Amino acid sequence: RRILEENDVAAERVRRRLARNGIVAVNLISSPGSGKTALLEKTLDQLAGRLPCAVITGDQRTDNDARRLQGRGARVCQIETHDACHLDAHQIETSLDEVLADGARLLFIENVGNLVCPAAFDLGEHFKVALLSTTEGEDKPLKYPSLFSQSPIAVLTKTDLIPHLDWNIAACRENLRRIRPGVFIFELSSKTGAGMDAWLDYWIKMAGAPI
Amino acid sequence: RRILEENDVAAERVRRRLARNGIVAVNLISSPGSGKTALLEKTLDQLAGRLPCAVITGDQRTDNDARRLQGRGARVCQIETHDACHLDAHQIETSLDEVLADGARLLFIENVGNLVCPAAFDLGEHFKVALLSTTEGEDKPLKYPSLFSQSPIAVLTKTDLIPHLDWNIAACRENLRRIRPGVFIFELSSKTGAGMDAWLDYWIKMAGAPI
Ligand SMILES: Nc1nc2c(ncn2[C@@H]2O[C@H](COP(=O)(O)OP(=O)(O)OP(=O)(O)O)[C@@H](O)[C@H]2O)c(=O)[nH]1
Ligand SMILES: Nc1nc2c(ncn2[C@@H]2O[C@H](COP(=O)(O)OP(=O)(O)OP(=O)(O)O)[C@@H](O)[C@H]2O)c(=O)[nH]1
Ligand SMILES: [Mg+2]
Ligand SMILES: [Mg+2]
Ligand SMILES: [Zn+2]
Ligand SMILES: [Zn+2]
Repeated sequence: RRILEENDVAAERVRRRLARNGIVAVNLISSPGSGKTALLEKTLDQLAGRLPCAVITGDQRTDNDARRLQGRGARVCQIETHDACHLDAHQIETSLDEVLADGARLLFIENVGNLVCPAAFDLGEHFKVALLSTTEGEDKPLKYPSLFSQSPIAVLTKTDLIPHLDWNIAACRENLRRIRPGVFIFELSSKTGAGMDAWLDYWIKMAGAPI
Repeated sequence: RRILEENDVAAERVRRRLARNGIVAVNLISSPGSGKTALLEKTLDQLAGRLPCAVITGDQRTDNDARRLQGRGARVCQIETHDACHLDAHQIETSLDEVLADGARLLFIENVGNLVCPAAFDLGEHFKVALLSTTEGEDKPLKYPSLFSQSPIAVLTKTDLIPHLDWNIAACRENLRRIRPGVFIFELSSKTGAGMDAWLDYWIKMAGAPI
């Protein structure tokens, strides 16, 4: 509808600007509390000095996430959406001057915690990354297909909790692949560092190439 | 706006019909995977034969939740919203004939997993109940205030996992009370049964009164 069309026009402007400047942008989408910010905390720490990063983070209210991500070597911009349940391309476009001021090569966008609405709004990213924590259950990819079918990368978070849960990892992987054949699945724990090397190496290859 | 106004008109019709028939309805709202369905599984088992219940459950896709809730003594109706990120009053109104056919006194509505959008849509319920799992973190009430400020009851789920988490229960309670002074907090585990007696007793008192 009208809102989506206007959004897509803005998203294309964002996409072109990022491409001209050789910047990779990814749209991290997941439920509230699945560990997006915790993953970015560890990611920024590890990439500092190796790959210049920037972050735009969105929430209905508070700048809690931006404050957690400060001081880790990356420019961070908080958007408070107030009532909106998703970030939109116009908000990203307005933040670009500030967040790209230090020459970032990789832009992480942490969307509002929501498995539904963010999937409908193109932000001009290279692609969407869907996060799913081990504590949420195995059937979420099937129940929320619009996000998972659009995400070439899925991240299973909080793997350190698996011993304490009745959770079937094989079923979860199968559901992810059913909804998005060929999906690339990272399995990691921000808390213990398990699986983080593969995640970090991926971004260094993806965004670290010379312009 | 227009959509909300039409919704509210339908919600008032639902509210009046429930009141005429002495039926209590509650709108369970939370993130995906916070344990709404697990709580209803145990609730329906325990209330069967004591208090007639019914359930309307909403998801983007699948009837997974309705199937989990079958055979527990309550009429269950699944609504698949496809793209919509929340249930609306029109959908509830359309389901009432079927779901109330067995003389239910208590109607649980399990909304689409989403901490944002469902808060904006009145379904004709007595009140909203916000669920928050121990695995989501302490700051969700502050980050998603529209839901938590509208919920006179909050349920902390998955309390059995607390020993394995870095989670500050006092901070979580304080955040809930800050956003909704006087909020009534249940702390329970569907898995172990901890805290379930208080939850069940509450509904028996609430909805078990003679008409
Ligand atoms: N055990 C464990 N807990 C984790 C891990 N990652 C995050 N958490 C916990 O999960 C909770 C939520 O983490 P956040 O990083 O705030 O999640 P989020 O997805 O950014 O949440 P929103 O931005 O509100 O949508 C916090 O209590 C974290 O400590 C992990 O790898 N292992
Ligand atoms: N340890 C523990 N796990 C729980 C508890 N309640 C639910 N879970 C787990 O949490 C996951 C999600 O539970 P669901 O009942 O499907 O959550 P939900 O809120 O209904 O999810 P949606 O309907 O998709 O929004 C499942 O793996 C459950 O086994 C609990 O009390 N303790
Ligand atoms: Mg966050
Ligand atoms: Mg459910
Ligand atoms: Zn939305
Ligand atoms: Zn919505």
